Amino acid sequence: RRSYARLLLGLLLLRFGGCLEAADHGGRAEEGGGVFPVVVSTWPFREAVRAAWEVVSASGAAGSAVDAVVAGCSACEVLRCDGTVGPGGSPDENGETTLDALIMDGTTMEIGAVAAMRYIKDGIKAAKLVMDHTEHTLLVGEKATSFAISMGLAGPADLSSPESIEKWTIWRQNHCQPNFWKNVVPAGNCGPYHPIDVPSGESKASVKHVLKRTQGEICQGLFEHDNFLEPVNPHLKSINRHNHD
Amino acid sequence: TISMAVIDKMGHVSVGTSTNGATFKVPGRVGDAPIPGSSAYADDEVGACGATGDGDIMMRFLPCYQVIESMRQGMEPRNAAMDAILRIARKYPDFVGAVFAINKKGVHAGACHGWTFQYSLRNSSMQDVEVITVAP
Repeated sequence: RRSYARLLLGLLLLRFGGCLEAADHGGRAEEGGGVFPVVVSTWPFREAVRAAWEVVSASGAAGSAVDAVVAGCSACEVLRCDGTVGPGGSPDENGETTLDALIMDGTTMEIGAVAAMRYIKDGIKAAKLVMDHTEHTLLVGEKATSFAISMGLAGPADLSSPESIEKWTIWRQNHCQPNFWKNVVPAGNCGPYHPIDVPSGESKASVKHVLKRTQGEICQGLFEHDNFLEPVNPHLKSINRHNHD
Repeated sequence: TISMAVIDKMGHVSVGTSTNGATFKVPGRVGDAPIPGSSAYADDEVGACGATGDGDIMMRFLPCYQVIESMRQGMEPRNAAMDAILRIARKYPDFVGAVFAINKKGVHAGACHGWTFQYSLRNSSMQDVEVITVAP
């Protein structure tokens, strides 16, 4: 009887423990202690990990952890991993591709980063130039571009690709849906957009009321097209494996 | 987005990120990849973290800084990763994102919300890269 109760208890613990694992948002622990060097990367970007591994595991004069990270991330920029890294992907509303990148040295706590950088293909190399040659942490936009070129990186270059332009063209033909706008008109179409100053949480009816009051009759005719105010799934962002940060 | 961490033979830690960001973003929009402590963070004394997902939401919570500080307080990588994800999911139940955590002993883990996540790993006990899948 006692062993039966113990067996039952064991089964319950196994079953409940499994649920906890699944319910805990996928926490998953792996061993792997004490086997340096080690390279870890988001996603199955095997070539990037191999590129970093080659640098950090080289016999004799192995590269530093920083050099290995730059090599691995640069490999993904060249390979355009998943279309979410490097030039030629993720066009903005104007069809342009811009790059964000960061490098951090866990020994010195130094960081170099670039954001919304235009016309330069080497994102993480530019970030490392910020870390190595300035006291700053983050440079952005066209000023980051000028800095990178002044430090010897190739550019300016067009970061679009036939695929990114085609993606952008189809999106525009689909009334620029989905998009990242809210509380603007026209919500269901391409811009230019105009703000609706409505306190958050108001209903669509009050939005119409605001528009009539502020825009007058001109907006009357627009309400026939219900998508004038109705964005496609306003809260359903299209974040997925091939569209994310 | 790639977010990568390397611990070399001397135990020095580095992280890096690179991305072209969200598709059809409003021009000028920056994701969380270049934001210190959001998509990546490292400290030789503790370990490293990498993250990916909806950068507009994630950068508000600095998940990787959180992971490092949790591990600094003694939390295991798995619990530190889940804690960081849960802090965001509690405020934004629909958010999509993931983190990996690795401590200075090389113990690693992943956690995710809203999608299935994978991270890649190579250490000196492996012959090639291994891919680990983490379900939400």
